[in-house]
Amino acid sequence: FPVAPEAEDEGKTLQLVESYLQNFYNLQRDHQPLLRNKGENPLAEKLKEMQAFFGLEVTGKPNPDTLEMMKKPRCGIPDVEQ
Amino acid sequence: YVFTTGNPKWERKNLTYRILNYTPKMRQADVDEAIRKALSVWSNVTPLTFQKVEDKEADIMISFAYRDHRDNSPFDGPNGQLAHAFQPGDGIGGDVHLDEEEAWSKNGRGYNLFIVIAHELGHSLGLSHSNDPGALMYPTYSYTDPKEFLLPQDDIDGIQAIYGQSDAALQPTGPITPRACDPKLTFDAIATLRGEIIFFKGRYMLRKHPARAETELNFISLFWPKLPSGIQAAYENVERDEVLLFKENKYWILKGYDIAPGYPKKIHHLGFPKTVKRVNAAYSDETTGKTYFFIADRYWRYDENKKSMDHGYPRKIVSDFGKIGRVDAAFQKDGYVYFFHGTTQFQFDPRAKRIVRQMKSISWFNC
Repeated sequence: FPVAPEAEDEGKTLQLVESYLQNFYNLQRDHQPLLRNKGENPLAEKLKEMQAFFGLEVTGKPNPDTLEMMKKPRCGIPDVEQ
Repeated sequence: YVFTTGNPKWERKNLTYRILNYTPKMRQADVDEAIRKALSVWSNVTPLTFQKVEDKEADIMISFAYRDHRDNSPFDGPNGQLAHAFQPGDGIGGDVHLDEEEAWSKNGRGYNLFIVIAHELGHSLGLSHSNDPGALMYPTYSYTDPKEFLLPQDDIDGIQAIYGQSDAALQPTGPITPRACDPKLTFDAIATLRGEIIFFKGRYMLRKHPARAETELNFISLFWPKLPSGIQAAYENVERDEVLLFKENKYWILKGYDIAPGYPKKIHHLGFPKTVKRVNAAYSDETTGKTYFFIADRYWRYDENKKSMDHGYPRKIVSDFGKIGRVDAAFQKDGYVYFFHGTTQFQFDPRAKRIVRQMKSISWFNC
């Protein structure tokens, strides 16, 4: 069945959020939020970290202000681990 | 400001840099100038010096790169990530990579190369991202006219904490980001704008929407890239849906996001005598169509319908508005006029012709 528009948007939003947090907040690419024990969701934790940095409301959820900030052009953070 | 994890820094003060390649989107001389100017932003406030080298390894290697450029941190095409830089260290340490696919420019179009490189060099020297929205080291891009650029105080404090002050006799200081609830906050100009109130301060504008509790801080250049910072007076002509902004002996007319063509014009175009060099504050009374301009201890009245100054002006401010002293900013809202003098605000009732209340300048920000 064609993906319902809101579900499609939801998928795009999740992709934007994951990609942003992987690029700038070191969210592990293999993070499996569902497999973790209940209390721990790395994506929500990293999202809170980002929201706190930018002085946004810390909800752990991608609200409009958070998504707007994620879409702003910015400085990259190169991977210095290696 | 924030130091990079591990506090990396260059042990030498005399560093070298090399430009490895150029972007076809700008003249080579403009790229050279942007990089030279960006380096001077940091050398002006520290003992650091930067010498250009052509044909050997340099501490800071500057290059334009495309997508995956073999540093494990690929670029992402236009917008998104604009550039990145590596912390002080050997080899790739200190290097600056710029995303070749961005619309690089030497002005307000696309992304200003000078601003981005100045930010990246902060990383090359050991600074990480600051959460001060007015700082150069804030992670998101915002345009400032390079001719008007002053390194913000937050960045000066950060870099001097790593390398110390410059040897100059007079230590440079930088703009401090206004905070809405700072009790010492004063304003350059204030105007209503389509139901909102815009408070101008330096490069910034604080935007108060009647329905939103928090106050939004933006760069003036975010909305109007061609406007200068340091606006001195402003008022809204509600009927014509225009805002007039004044700086020194010039004024601009804004219509929404656009600056009316043919502006700025000289303020004498409005009928001021040549002796008037600038306007301190202004407000417009929507019910009478009269606009009041405040200059030093006097004020003029302008008729928006006749588009000329009324006779019998200027008059002494104290004669008609009471002891409000020199006016920094003024606006009219819901029939009252609000005058700002330093950190004091006076609410004036034009019908009763007297001050009815005195408040702090920040009373509008729900502190």
